[in-house]
Parts: sequence; C-alpha cells; structure tokens
Amino acid sequence: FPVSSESQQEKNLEVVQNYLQKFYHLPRNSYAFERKNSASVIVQKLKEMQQFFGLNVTGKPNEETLEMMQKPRCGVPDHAE
Amino acid sequence: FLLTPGNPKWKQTDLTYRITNYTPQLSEADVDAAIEKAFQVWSGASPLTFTKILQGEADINIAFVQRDHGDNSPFDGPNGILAHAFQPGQGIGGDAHFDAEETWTKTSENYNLFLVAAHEFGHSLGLSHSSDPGALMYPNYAFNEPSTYALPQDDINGIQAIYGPSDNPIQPTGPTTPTACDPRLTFDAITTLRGEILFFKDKYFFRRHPQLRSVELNFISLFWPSLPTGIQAAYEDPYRDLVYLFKGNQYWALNGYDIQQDYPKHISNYGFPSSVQAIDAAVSYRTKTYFFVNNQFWRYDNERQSMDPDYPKSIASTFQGIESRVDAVFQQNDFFLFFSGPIYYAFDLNGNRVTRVDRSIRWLNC
Repeated sequence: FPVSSESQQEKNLEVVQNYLQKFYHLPRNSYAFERKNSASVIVQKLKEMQQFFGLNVTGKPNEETLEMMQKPRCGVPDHAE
Repeated sequence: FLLTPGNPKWKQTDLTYRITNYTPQLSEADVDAAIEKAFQVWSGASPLTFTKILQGEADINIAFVQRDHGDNSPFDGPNGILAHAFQPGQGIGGDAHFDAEETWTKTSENYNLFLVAAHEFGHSLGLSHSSDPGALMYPNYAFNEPSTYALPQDDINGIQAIYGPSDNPIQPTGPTTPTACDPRLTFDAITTLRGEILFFKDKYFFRRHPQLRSVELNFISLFWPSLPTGIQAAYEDPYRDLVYLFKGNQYWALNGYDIQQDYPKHISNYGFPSSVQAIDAAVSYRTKTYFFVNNQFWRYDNERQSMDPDYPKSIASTFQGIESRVDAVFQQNDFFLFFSGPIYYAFDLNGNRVTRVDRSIRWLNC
C-alpha cells in the first residue's frame, strides 16, 4: 500500500537533520535543538549544504538534495565549526 | 580547495605513519600497498615524505574501526560514512579511521581503499573538503581508476598552499574539472543515448536530459568503471540500443550501463585502412554511420556492415560550411550538430547547409 506522505516526509526530515547534524553542525542536544532548531536554522544549514554541492539553493529538502545526502562520503564535516 | 580553519599543519615534512590494524577483506600486502600509494599522491605534489613504522607513536595512525570507537564520531555501518581523519596535531591529530563494516577493495567495486585513504590523508595534512566535484577532497566517494590516478589541480593547489611546492624541479599539474558554462569549453565526443545527450570531456561527461533544466556532470567511471578517460568519438545505434565509444584504435559497445562482451575491439573491424589509428568524431543516421578523421570522412553501411565505396571524401565538399576539424558530432531531428572547439554548427541534412552557428555551451543550457 502506498506509504502515507507524511511518514515519507518524516523520513526525509530525519535524513536531513541527521545529515546536517553530522556535516553542518546542526545542534544535537534537545534544549539547543528545540531552541535553536527552529525552522530557520535548519533552512539556513540546508542552504549551506545546497550551496556547497552546487545544488539549487532552495532551503527545502527537494529530490536532488535528498539524493546527494544518501551518497557514501567522508565523515569529516563540510564546514568547520 | 579549503584549508582547515586555523590552518593546522605539520611542522616537519618527514612524517611517519603506522597501520595499527588491518581489514580481513584485503591481504595485509594489499592494504600496505593501497596506503603507501595514497601517501604518494600527496608526496608527489609537495615536499612531504611518509615513512611507515611498525612500532611506537606515528604522526598518522591508521585503523579500521566500527560504530562508536571512542573519538566522539561513531561510524554508521555499511555505506553512509566510509572513514574520517583528524587535522594535524599531537595524539589523535592526523589519525585516519576507516569503517571496518565497509567492503574495502582494490578494484572499482565499492569502496576502493586507495581512493578513500588518499582523501582522508588530505585531512591528516590540513585540508578540508573541496566543493570541486572533481577534486580528491570532494566529500562524496567517486571511483577513479587507481592505476592512472592523477591528483587533481585543485588538490595540488591546496596541499601546496600549506606546505609549498614539490621538491621536484618539474612542478606537478593535474586535471581540472570542466565547468558547464565556461565559454572555452570544448568536447572530446558527444552521443545521444536513449533520448539523452552525453558530452564527453576528459574523465567526465555532461548528461543532458530533454526534460531536465540542469545538466549533470559525472565521472565516466561512475557508469563504466572499466572504460578509459579521454573518449575521442561516440555514436548511438538506436536500432540495436547500443552506444559505441572510441579511443585510439579501440572501441567499446555499451548497452546502458553494460559494456558488451568481447570489447574493446580494433577499429579495423569497420574496414578502416591501417593509416587510420584514431577517429575524431562519429555519428549514425538511419542506416549509415559517418566517421570523421582530420579533414575527411568515411561512410559505413550498418546493414552490409562494411564501408561504402568511394570513401573517404573531404568533409568540406559534402558538408559545406564545416571547414575545421570536427571534435564531436551528434544527430538530432535530421540535423548533424558538428562541434569544433567552443563552436557548434547545425547542418541541415535535408537542406544540405549550415543553418546555425553558436557556442557549444548552449547545449549545456548556458
């Protein structure tokens, strides 16, 4: 049966947060997470990642962005803190 | 390229490394060879030297570890994160860790240890990630044939920005990554493929999809690991759903991702005289295939599978307006699109004349 769209969206959001936490210093711990991770911080970090990879800088987890996030890579962050 | 913030670097240029454990997937000799070759990539472009030690504390310690391994940067199992390394410094500084749960190979199969190690040692020496998709320090894994691997210019510039030029009197240079909208861009070969158009350049190809606005840049090795770089001619035979690629006096037949058995073959199979040892460009149209060599062209009959008589002919005499050497050509809607340097010529096969001359990069949506 077709996967309901919001669970796919949740999955995508998880991929995005996981990636941005690992490679773009999106804060992890819960307090910082809620306080700092309002949508604007995630959008800003997402734009940083899209900029780095030469993708369309939309701030949205579009298909090309999610595809890039699934590629095997080095564990060192792309932007130093 | 990007230097690690704070510009950490090793004070000494003669560095030591130690392989503290091995992966069971490769022989120790293969691991040693891959690691040694990975260091050579950097020593060849800088004054750095690397000596392997078996005991004691090395500058760069190399280990295969998995999941949480005590450095606050856990690995994640197969795929995903492959490895990481630490910037120059004491203790863990310079060390490189490889995810023991990956499949480590010495071939084009994922993941080639030499390529990942060469990337990680860039971090060990003070480099961060590069946004140049052709650079070794690009974050994502991309296979490149190790036997012909040359450190890209972007990485040479990076390592020399930290440690200065190589001691070699002849400074090394490396491949640069083509950028789609560089007006000087020229192509090695072009072919259609199932409705798409592939523009070959060095070890890359641009992939243009009729419905997509953006043009993709890929390594040839991403799709066809065993193909050489520097493809010189290419054409599609849509009736057989095959693409033929030419380099020197060899050619390959591809069906999608698959290279057909028993290739490469020798171009004499087409009936070329022995004086022809390479082809500039090729294109197939209806039942004929046209091969362009210098200022002449041959016509091959796909059904009889032999060259038509009375060839070669001069290009200029048949394709008036095509005066210079042809780098690449493909066919679209009864036009031959001839590319010579940064210019292309649209030759109308019905009107037998050039109807448009423009910059080649127009085809990359620039």
